[in-house]
Amino acid sequence: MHIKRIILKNFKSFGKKVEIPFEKGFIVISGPNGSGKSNIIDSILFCLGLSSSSRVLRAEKLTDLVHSGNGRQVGEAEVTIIFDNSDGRIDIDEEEIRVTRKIRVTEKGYYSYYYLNGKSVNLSEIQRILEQAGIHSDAYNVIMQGDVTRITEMTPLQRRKIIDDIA
Amino acid sequence: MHIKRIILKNFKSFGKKVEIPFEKGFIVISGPNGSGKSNIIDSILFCLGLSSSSRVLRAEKLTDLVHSGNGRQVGEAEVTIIFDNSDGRIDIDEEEIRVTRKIRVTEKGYYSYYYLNGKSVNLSEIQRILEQAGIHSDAYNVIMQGDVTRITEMTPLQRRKIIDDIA
Amino acid sequence: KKDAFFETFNAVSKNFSEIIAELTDGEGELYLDNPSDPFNSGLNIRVKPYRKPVQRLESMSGGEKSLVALALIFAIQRYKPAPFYAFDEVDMFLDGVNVGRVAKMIKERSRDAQFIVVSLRKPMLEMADGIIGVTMGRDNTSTVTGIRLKARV
Amino acid sequence: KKDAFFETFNAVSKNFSEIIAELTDGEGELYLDNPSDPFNSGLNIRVKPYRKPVQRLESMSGGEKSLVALALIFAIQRYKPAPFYAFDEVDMFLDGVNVGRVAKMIKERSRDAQFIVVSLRKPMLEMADGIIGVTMGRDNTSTVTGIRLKARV
Ligand SMILES: Nc1ncnc2c1ncn2[C@@H]1O[C@H](COP(=O)(O)OP(=O)(O)OP(=O)(O)O)[C@@H](O)[C@H]1O
Ligand SMILES: Nc1ncnc2c1ncn2[C@@H]1O[C@H](COP(=O)(O)OP(=O)(O)OP(=O)(O)O)[C@@H](O)[C@H]1O
Ligand SMILES: [Mg+2]
Ligand SMILES: [Mg+2]
Repeated sequence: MHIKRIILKNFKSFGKKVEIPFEKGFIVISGPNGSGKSNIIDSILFCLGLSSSSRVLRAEKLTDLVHSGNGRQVGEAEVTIIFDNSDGRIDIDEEEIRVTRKIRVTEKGYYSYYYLNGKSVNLSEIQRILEQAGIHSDAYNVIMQGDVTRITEMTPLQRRKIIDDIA
Repeated sequence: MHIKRIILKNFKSFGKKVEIPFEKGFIVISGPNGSGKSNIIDSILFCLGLSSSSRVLRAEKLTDLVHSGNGRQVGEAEVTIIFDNSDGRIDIDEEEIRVTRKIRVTEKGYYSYYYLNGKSVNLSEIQRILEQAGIHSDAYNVIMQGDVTRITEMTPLQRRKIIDDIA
Repeated sequence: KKDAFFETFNAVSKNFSEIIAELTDGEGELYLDNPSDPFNSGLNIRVKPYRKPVQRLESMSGGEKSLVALALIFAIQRYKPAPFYAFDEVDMFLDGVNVGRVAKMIKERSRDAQFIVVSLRKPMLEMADGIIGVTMGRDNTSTVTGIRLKARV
Repeated sequence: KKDAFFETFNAVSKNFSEIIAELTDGEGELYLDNPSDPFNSGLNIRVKPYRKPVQRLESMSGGEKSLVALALIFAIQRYKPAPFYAFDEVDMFLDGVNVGRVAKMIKERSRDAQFIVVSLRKPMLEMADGIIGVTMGRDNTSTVTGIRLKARV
């Protein structure tokens, strides 16, 4: 069970459709400051519904996640993650599991959609099958830029609360 | 006006007398994690009375600044900074200005001594001549490890307070 | 509730000690300042680096603290394993030798899980099975370039 | 009191804009969200990188934030100049190009003041007039080694 490919459309600094292939094993993402590396990590949290607040994605509001070129915001941001399910860890009879999340910005606010292998679903359905794969919504498997420093600066009481949360 | 030499005796990880010469200009201090680089910066703050709390020097109490080898603490820590005063910026008729600070640990607590060119003085006298050289006790000229991250994580109100403090 | 806490705490504690030994050739442990009253206790960290005296987290160097915090996060992850991990520049304060140790640990763990690691550090790039390069184009959109995938033996 | 604040704020603001231009080829400014009520105002930072749209500090990348925070600190220092500066690993989140820019700025300023900079980054070591190496000896005490002083032209 691993991420095979991430497809980004109008998400943050990814203004056109960008496909990123991933191998199993140890993959390093590198590049200059401000090039979009952390935005790729944000897209994983966004797509899988793992971040409970837009602040985690460094956006003042969810609509800030839509690509904005020259101050104008395009209508829709979409991220698709394709998982390799050849070990059958998720109980769907497919070699590939496609999770897609789309947000559309309108004058009144925004709409958020989730799709599982092309079929429209609730976030709870996505979370259910991710849990089978061992991907929990508290996202302890993702360490964001600055988290390590935050842990060193915590008080012992705050650090103990981490254990409370995962127990 | 620049630092010419720093002499460390039993200060933090400097267990024996160590003399470090400095040129004017751009000097880089480098080396592995835990080797003692930040301790040299701490010694400058300690010697010139620039840090108002021992926590800034990463010591739970001032006595933690005394070198401790194999769990036993030696009696006294001493730091001397020798300034080049050939531009006469400080109104003492000397080419070199020596500032020394010593702390001695006893069962009852500790004693702290300051010396200016060998003569025992109060901290206020040290601060007076340092002010002449443009070295202020708020130590804005010293950026400690982690300060830059702290500023990026501040709220706008906390950031504005920085301006209040220096105005 | 207290049982659930201690089950987690003991498991994470054991993982932490193993990981610290692997990353530093030293010994480390998590401990509560008041084990009989865990929910009012602080979680403290004590590390004894190879040939150095014991130290609490708070008095360590920038790089040492960073390595210990990373070991705590890895200990939690080992308690709740996931099929993939994503790390964004966790090697900030580490010197070259320590980045190499973390890269080696990730390489070994990557037989059982996928590790997607954002890093600018050479020892990480050298250990990777594949490297994805990201740049900002002239049109102000991010492009992914230079995807180098090495065959894994 | 309000006058003292604005005298400082305007001077630091001007320095900040100059330093941002030097470090990033972009434009930047400090602004208060409520200039008529400064003591209840937040100090905000807005930067327009070369050819990119304007951004508030909070939405920038790790390296971009770091560079902007450093520019603010430099702006304050330029308002209250000192004969020496001591910087401990201020280049943490910066990529190689940005470390080089900061090193170049420090080099130019070092004609008027002494800069003592702790760093592990190559572009800093290359720009230095002198390098002091620190290591932990077998007896667990720090030793200073390899002091290389280049003659300054
Ligand atoms: N909605 C958006 N539209 C266009 N650009 C955006 C949007 N959101 C963020 N960006 C841009 O993405 C860039 C930051 O990308 P990111 O944080 O991924 O950089 P990074 O590669 O992680 O850099 P660093 O090494 O400094 O951490 C910023 O410059 C920001 O301007
Ligand atoms: N009183 C003391 N006696 C003996 N050793 C001490 C004392 N105080 C601190 N140390 C040691 O000094 C070491 C840290 O030194 P310092 O913080 O200067 O490292 P550094 O070179 O800045 O490392 P990094 O690159 O990780 O920031 C610690 O390992 C600590 O054990
Ligand atoms: Mg980043
Ligand atoms: Mg340090």
